[in-house]
Amino acid sequence: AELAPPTLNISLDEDPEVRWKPLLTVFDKDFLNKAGAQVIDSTVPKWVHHAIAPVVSALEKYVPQPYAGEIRGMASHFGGKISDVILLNFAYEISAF
Amino acid sequence: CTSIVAQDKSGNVYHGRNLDYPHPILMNLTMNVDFLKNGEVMYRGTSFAGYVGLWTGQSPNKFTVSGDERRSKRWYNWWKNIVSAFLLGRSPVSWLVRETLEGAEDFQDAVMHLSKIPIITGVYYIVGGVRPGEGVVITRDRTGPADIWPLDPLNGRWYRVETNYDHWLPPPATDHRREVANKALNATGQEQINLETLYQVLSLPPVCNGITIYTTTMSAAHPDEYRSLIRQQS
Repeated sequence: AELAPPTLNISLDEDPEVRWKPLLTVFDKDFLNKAGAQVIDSTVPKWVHHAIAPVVSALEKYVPQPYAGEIRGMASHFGGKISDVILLNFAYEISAF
Repeated sequence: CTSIVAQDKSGNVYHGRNLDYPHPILMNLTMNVDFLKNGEVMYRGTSFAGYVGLWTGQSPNKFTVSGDERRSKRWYNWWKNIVSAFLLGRSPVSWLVRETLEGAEDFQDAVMHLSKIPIITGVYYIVGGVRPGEGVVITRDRTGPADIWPLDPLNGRWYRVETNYDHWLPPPATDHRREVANKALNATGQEQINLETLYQVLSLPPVCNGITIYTTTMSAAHPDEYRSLIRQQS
């Protein structure tokens, strides 16, 4: 059986840091954190993850708007590390090597 | 991934895609997102919770777009991705999709954006429009297009299939997705192609396979018919 995914309304009129807040009406915060950790663990070796976390955090200032604000907002809403949300958002570019 | 853009005998353009990724957890993170501006849907896409980019999207009555992975042939060029991202400030490929959905005026403008704006690493962008002939596969390098492969319905090329290999090269002998999709589209025929038959083509194994997360079918001229379905994985 195929399932239709949930639909979310994201208002571009909202500030980037708060516009993804409706995610929490559809997805459980703990589930999101666990799922994110699972994707990272299977993509990046643990020691590399620990080693690059501070570097990735420092790179945040190079991320352009509105994505920087959106990523920061997501990390804040979900209680996750900003370096992990950045890693997830660069998953394709990372998996390319 | 597999993306297909096709045109029926009446000139309607249809676009479908399978998103493949070897993480079943993504099935539970998949969502449709309506991006609103002044309360109106400016564009729509299918994505994963926590991910701000788009690999599949539609600008209503303008164009549809999907992205398929293009692997680098030389793994040791990974450092170029780093330079490309942080020193040259280029966009991740999924952010350019979103920017294009937000800013492009029409199909032609979208194709220009997706072809020319520098990105971090290579990808295939597949774009469908609202007028006859408006369908294209763009093979992207970091700095620009490696190839543009448009529909050519007047010469019988009424569909284009893109998986994860340059279309002018044969795929690996073990990967039959392109071949199966081509055969199924030929069997369906231009008279019978529509969003439903396109979905059926995308449901055939191995086009739809154990790592297919979701299938989307869409047609920019009929934005309400945008449909994504999460696949059961074997």
